[in-house]
Amino acid sequence: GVPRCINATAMYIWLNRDDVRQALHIPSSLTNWELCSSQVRTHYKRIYMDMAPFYQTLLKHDLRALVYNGDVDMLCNFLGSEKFVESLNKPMLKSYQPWYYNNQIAGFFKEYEKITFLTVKGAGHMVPQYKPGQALKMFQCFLSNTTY
Amino acid sequence: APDLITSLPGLSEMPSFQQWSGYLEAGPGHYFHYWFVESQGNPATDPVVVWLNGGPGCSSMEGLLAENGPLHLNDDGMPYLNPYSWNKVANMLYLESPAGVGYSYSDFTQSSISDNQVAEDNYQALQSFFAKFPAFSNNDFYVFGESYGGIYVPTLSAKIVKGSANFNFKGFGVGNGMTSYYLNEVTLMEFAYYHGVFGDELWALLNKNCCYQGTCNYINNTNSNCITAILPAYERLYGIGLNMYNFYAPCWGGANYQERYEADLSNLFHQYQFNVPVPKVGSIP
Repeated sequence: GVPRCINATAMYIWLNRDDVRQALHIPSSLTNWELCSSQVRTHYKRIYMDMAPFYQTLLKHDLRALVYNGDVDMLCNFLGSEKFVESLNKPMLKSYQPWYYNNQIAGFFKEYEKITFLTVKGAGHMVPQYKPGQALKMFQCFLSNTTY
Repeated sequence: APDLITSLPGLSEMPSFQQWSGYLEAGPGHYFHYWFVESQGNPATDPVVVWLNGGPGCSSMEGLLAENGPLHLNDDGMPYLNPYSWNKVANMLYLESPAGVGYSYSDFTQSSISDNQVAEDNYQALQSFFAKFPAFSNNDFYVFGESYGGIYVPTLSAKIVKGSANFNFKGFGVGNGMTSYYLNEVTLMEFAYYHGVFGDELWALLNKNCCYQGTCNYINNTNSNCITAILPAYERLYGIGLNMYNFYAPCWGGANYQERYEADLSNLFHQYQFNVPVPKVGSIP
């Protein structure tokens, strides 16, 4: 359960301390915390290969969606997400353009009806970890439905 | 009240916002560990956002402690407050899902777990959450997730939309998520080529053998020449110690085999049975 390339040591140390477990009300009968469960992964059955039908259904409701990508991630790369959002064929409201954080380009975004695709420049897979300020601004803009 | 966090070891002073940690009922015999942090803005009116990390099988405690939560950890395991926490603007609920992940558990051994089961369990857990915290039931509600959360988020959202429980559901967000295996894998080759992971010769081979009239299929191509071309590309991506999570960053700890990496890689090229050697132990130059 220890990630390759990612330093999770601190989480293992802290979350498995007895006093932390007590503070978080974790029963003493449970085994140590692991970042990822190999047992769950081994027994997991994937059903959905393409989430487009879900998005099409959900966007018929009064909902808004944000699909964002750190643009230096290779596991779920931004080009795939961009093409996915494009494939939903929603009317485009704002064409591809930069957004800013501290007067620097923080990434690019495209707005469609009810759904936005946005990149976070220089961020990897875990966007809020690698670009925390940009991630918070993105999150705040989405929640408040204001421009990025 | 029993779930209220009254102390956090290593933190000299508790923050001004309240936090709770405990368990939500996520279907018969399934108990999901949650950690709920109140907004630092106006908890009564700010939205409630549930956060789900992916895997499948990885813990949302990573989201809290290393990504967008209010409490982060120094390398020595001592906590500090994150000035960019998403609870600056929202009430954040971190859910360890499904049972068996992190401190979540089940009363019985599950022979298997599926996307639909996770969605149903998450939906039940949310109902349990709002039963436990009725004061937040009228707040705007959003579902957010990352990575395999790209499956969890829309499937849970669909349950909410179709279900009878009364959530003030306003929207959802997915970060670096699994949205389409096909598009993710097709574009990975393009991404890798245009970032110099492999060069013109291999790119030409891929185009020649895997593409037809401008459309490329790297996913389930039966052309043996295409598969022959994909294999060295796959080895370059996975077998030389690149940090797949953050392309330009070093691979912490070197390129040793580790489970999490395999878990995340299992989202890619699952149609092929490539047998790529595990990188040798050692640091990456």
